[in-house]
Amino acid sequence: ASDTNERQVYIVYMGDLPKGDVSVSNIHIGMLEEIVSGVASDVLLYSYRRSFNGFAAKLTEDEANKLKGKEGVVSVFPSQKKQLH
Amino acid sequence: TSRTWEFMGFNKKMKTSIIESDIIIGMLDTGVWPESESFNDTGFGPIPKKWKGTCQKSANFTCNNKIIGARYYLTDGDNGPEDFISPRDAEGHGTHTTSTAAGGLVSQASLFGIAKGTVRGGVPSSRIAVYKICWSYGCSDEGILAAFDDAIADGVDIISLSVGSFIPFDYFEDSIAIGAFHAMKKGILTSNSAGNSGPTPGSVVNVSPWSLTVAASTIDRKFVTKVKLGNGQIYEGATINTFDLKGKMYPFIYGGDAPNLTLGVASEFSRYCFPGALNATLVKGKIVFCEYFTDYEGVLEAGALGAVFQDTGNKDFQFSYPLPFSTLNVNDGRMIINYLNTTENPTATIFKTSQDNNQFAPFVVSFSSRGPNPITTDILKPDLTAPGVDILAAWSEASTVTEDDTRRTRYNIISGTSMSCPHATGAAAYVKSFHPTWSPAAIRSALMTTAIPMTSNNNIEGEHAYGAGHINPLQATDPGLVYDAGEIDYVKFLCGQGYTIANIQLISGNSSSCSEETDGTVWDLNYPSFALSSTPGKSITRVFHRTVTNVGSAVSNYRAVVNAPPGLIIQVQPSVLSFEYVGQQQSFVVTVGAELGNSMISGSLIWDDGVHQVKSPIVAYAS
Repeated sequence: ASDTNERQVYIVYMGDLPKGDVSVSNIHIGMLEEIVSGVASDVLLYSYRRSFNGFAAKLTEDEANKLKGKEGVVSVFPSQKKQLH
Repeated sequence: TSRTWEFMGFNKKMKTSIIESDIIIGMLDTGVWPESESFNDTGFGPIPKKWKGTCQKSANFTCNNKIIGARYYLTDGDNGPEDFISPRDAEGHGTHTTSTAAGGLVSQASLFGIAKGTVRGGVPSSRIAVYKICWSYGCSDEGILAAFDDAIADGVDIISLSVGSFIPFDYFEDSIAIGAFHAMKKGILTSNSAGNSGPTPGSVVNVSPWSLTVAASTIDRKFVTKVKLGNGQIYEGATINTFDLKGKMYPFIYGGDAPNLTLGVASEFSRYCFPGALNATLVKGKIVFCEYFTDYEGVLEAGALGAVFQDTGNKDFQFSYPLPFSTLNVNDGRMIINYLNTTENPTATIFKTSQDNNQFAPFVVSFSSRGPNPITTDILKPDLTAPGVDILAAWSEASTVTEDDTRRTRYNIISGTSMSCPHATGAAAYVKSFHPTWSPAAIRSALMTTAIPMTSNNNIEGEHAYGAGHINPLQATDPGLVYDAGEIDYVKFLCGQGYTIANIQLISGNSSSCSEETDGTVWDLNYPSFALSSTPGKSITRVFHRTVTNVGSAVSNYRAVVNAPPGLIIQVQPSVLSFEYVGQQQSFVVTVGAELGNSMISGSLIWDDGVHQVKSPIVAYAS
């Protein structure tokens, strides 16, 4: 059983890029600041902002669950390792 | 690829597009070995103006006019000590897939003389953009998404991705499906491997309806490794043996006669040649016969010169080994045991692998993942099949031929849906080079409707193994009609699949709405195949609405030709489609009724104008 306080990588998928002159990275950092105790940029691994909207961050299970209910979030799921075929 | 593209009709006289060198293939894989001759940029002009990517700076990697872009995505815990922290390929897989899709022509390529010939990609004049997402410990979702994010924005034309999970995930909890969706929105087709978990039913992965899912099949070449006994008998085995014993006969010993007594191993176990089971003193310098396929570690560590294994498994693909090695079927294994038991000083030799004709090709290889589609049961997946068995292609010189091997090579022979996927990628790029404005769905349709039909004679899973059939890239440039689809069609599909309006609006980035009028049923997604499932023993009827776009002759009449075996009723309305100009669309309705027992029934619909045969499989099955 995993420790719910243990951080693991989650993908937070937010769909298409927002319209207009918006800093997507700032949105991602802002969302993390609301739920992470500590420095948000320390847990952010990737900010997807060129072709679609989302980010990858090291989160606890509780933090991931909080993000699931946020407006603008399509899905939050733990990162998996895929295999070569 | 020293045979695969020729097997599909590619030759020196084939037509090529003058814009092939503007096509950019995005390879999401383990990176590439840039010094490979397959990526030589001699004769290439400047980088296409549409390219917006970069060559990520690193000490041991530079791009050229063939490899025009390269990036890598590394997070903690992904890499091992052997990995290069750069787009350079330490593993071999990415070099192999990239050269298969887009490598240049290299003559006299082989694996130590085996499969010698000219290797090539489907679009040898195309450009390559490398996105290294896979490392020693796998390919993380966050890296895959980062690569998609970049590749789409960089301006690639096709994305090739030969990785996946062991189990399928919901479309928007799957990094590959998410990336492929946004690629589709920008007009980029994603070509995916179907997985190597076959022949288990429902094992296919990467099944999003906006991507191309590729199974793996054989070509008309097979490799044979002969074993000769001291009595002159010769048996045909199934491995890739790169070692040449030059016909010299060596002492031959039964594993059961060489138990490692110091470890307390009995003859009943040493006959299987498990690691630690063999007496090194007795087997050193000899060829060992083992009664069960347990891989090579046991004989290698005991110092055997070579090994012959009896194998009950599938023989439709081959592995290489770090010592002379062949596997024989059970009947031949019995003959060997009889020889060993009745001969005072038994001897044998293992010949270097030779090639033979595979008269049953193409058929889908046993390991290729099978449908039914586990996420959307009424969309047929895999979409089609392509060569993926015993493929010779470029290799990383940082990697050995096999594990436990010290030999490095510039070309290697491996199998997988990883190998079939880049063949389909190359074929898709080839089509795109003639039709640069075609959508991802149109390119997929062209590949599917022109596929060479296959039969269930060699694959009992039928369309669940091979989809529409075997790719036929030359014909795919002239499909006659295409089943096109764009973002709005997939949005309707997602509505029909029960995704919330809020999520669909986020995904699409617009104010799309779901309603009874706009919700698309699965059966109405404008897909070039037809699938319907029900519970065993039930009869079902489904109505499919489709629209085709004329991309053939301006004035043409297509007649519906239906193939419906007993138990399947297929009606098409109207049964004739008339076109007056290129780009004209015509709609029709297919009603399929099926009396299902416990398995599947399949037929087909062909739109035929006398020149083009636009083929679609129709599959009804008990789910």
